[in-house]
Order: sequence, then C-alpha cells, then structure tokens
Amino acid sequence: CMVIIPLRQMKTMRETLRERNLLTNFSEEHPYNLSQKAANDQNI
Amino acid sequence: IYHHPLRSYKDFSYIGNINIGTPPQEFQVLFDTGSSSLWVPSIYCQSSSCYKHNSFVPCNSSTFKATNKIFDTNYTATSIKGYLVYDTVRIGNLVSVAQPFGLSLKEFGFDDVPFDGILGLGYPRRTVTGANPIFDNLWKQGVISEPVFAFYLSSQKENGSVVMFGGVNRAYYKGELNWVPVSQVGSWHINIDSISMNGTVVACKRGCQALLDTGTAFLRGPRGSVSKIQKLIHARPIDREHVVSCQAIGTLPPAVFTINGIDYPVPAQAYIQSLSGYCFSNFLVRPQRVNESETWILGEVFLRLYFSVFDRGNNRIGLAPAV
Repeated sequence: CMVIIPLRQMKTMRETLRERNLLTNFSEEHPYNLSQKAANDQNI
Repeated sequence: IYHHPLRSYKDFSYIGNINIGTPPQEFQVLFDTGSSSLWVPSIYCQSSSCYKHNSFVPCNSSTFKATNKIFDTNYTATSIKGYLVYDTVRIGNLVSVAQPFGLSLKEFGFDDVPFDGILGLGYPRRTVTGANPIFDNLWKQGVISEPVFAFYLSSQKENGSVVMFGGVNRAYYKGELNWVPVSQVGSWHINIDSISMNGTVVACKRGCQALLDTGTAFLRGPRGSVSKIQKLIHARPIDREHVVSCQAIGTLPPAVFTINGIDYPVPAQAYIQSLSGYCFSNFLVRPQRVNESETWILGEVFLRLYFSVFDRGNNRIGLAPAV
C-alpha cells in the first residue's frame, strides 16, 4: 500500500546566486518569511 | 545582469513528477512540507514564466471542473493569481479524484525556477475554503493505508531521493525512528530543547520551535543566534554571505540539535557548502516578528542527514539517521 515517488535534487537559487556572485542582499531583502508562507495558503 | 527574478525565490531543490487530468498531463512540482496547497500554471496564463513551464490545458481533460473561486497567493517577491479548480491528480499510482488545486493565470517571479508548481504537504489551513490538501484527500478517499508520508533526501544530485506515501520503508534509515509530537497541530513544527556546539548551548537556550521544511534548503534561525554561530565557526561576512576557510572544515565542531532529549548532530561538512573555491555557511538568518518566539527552519541540510516521517494520524514527526 506504500507508494514511493522519486525526487530529483535541483540546484537551489542560492547556489546559483553564489556561483554568479549575485547574492547581495538576497537574505536581507527577501527573507524566508514563515508567517508569510503560512498566510499565503490562506488566500485560496 | 538577470538579477531581480532570482533573488525573489525561496530556497528549494527537491522536485518530483505528478499528473493532473484525464488523460494525464505531467508536471514537475516541489514537494513542500512548509505549505499546504497545490498549484500549477494554466495554458491561459500569459506571464513569461508560464511559457517556460508545463501548463495545464483544461479543455484536454475530461475530468476537469472549474469554479469561480479566486486563487491569489503572494510569496515575498513572487505572486500567483488564478482560479481554484478540480481535477484528478496522480502521484505515482496514487489517485486523488476531484482534487482542488490552484490554476495560475498570472505569475510573477517564477521565470527561472526548475519546477512548474508546488505541492504542499502541510496541514489544511483553517481558512481555506474547499481547498483540501492532496494528502488529506488521499487519506479521506482511502487511497493510502496509513496517514503518513516520509522523505529520504539523498545528497546525490540527480537520483536516490524519494518521498513515500502511506508507509515507511526501513531501508532508508538506520536504527529506530525517534518520534516527536508536533508542537502545534496545524503545521509541522516541533519543539527543540537546545542547539549546541562543543558542548555549549549556542542557541535555543530555553527551548524553541522548528519547522521541518522540505521546501527550504538551509538552516535558518533568528539573527542573534545565527550571528553567534557564525562567530563560533569563524565565518566572516562577504557580500551578505558568511564564508569560512575551506581548510578549517575538518576542525569545526558539529552543530547539535537536541530534540526530545535526543541529539541530532549536523557536521561541518553538512552546514558548510563548498562552491567555486569558497566555503559558505549554510546557517542563514530568518528575521522574526516582534514578540515571536524563537523559531528555526530545518531544511534540506538537516533533512539529508535525518530521514523524516510526517505522521498526520498521530500528529508527530519521526526522525532517524538516513542511510
């Protein structure tokens, strides 16, 4: 009764930015915001 | 420089395939324990990101059902607008009939993401009207035998990682699962006793909470605690990042997350990322609201080390060292 779904690991945006040296302000200006993430789902 | 859109994405990386509609249309989605909804782009979406991703064609599906309910969601600098619709969703051979999901008509900021949509595995939110998460529907429809799902996140870039539904395969972890009750039914938060390095508590001194989030790549905590850890590992700030000497990785202590009395060490090889000749700290700041209790987000850095079982039936999370 168990179903196993394969997942693929993709490069994260932060890794991409690190490679391109484009990380300036990433964390500061666009922080992962838990409360916002929670609130997002309530909009449906 | 194509800069702005990349900055707006949240951290993510593990992606799997699902099918929607009859006959099935395939999508690559992020399996995310930090959110609860499923959404994919629609063929009627005219945003640039929708042309770059697989889009759902409602008229090609005999089981599609439209509604007039608006789907409108905002992430920090990304947004999606569209309609709530119903159709058959397949995850492997699991089938959720009349599954509500969001069909985007407008997207902002998703141009370069390597997935089409997001499949949330969080708890149903109280204010969501009619949009039952897919896992709840699979359970309600009797498709899965146990209301659990589990993640094995391999450090292999391309393959080996899996999400399993309806049970737990022991082949993916060592020893026994240690169960931790969720601290607030409604999200995958658990209580942490402390975070220590070299035997000294460096964060979460009076206990704190953590969200186990497969939609986040790193370890995120409050500014003060993360700063203290960066100092302890001699990480120096460069362009808002923190880097350490790559030669020093072997000498850095593990960060030990004590949960329910059990230590979960995260070695330096896991919390430091080597890239392009630099060694970056994977501890990142998560700004907190005023009066918000200390909360950490344990993303893939943690979940690659520890096989994780999300047990909706008993509102608990099981952790064991991954194979």
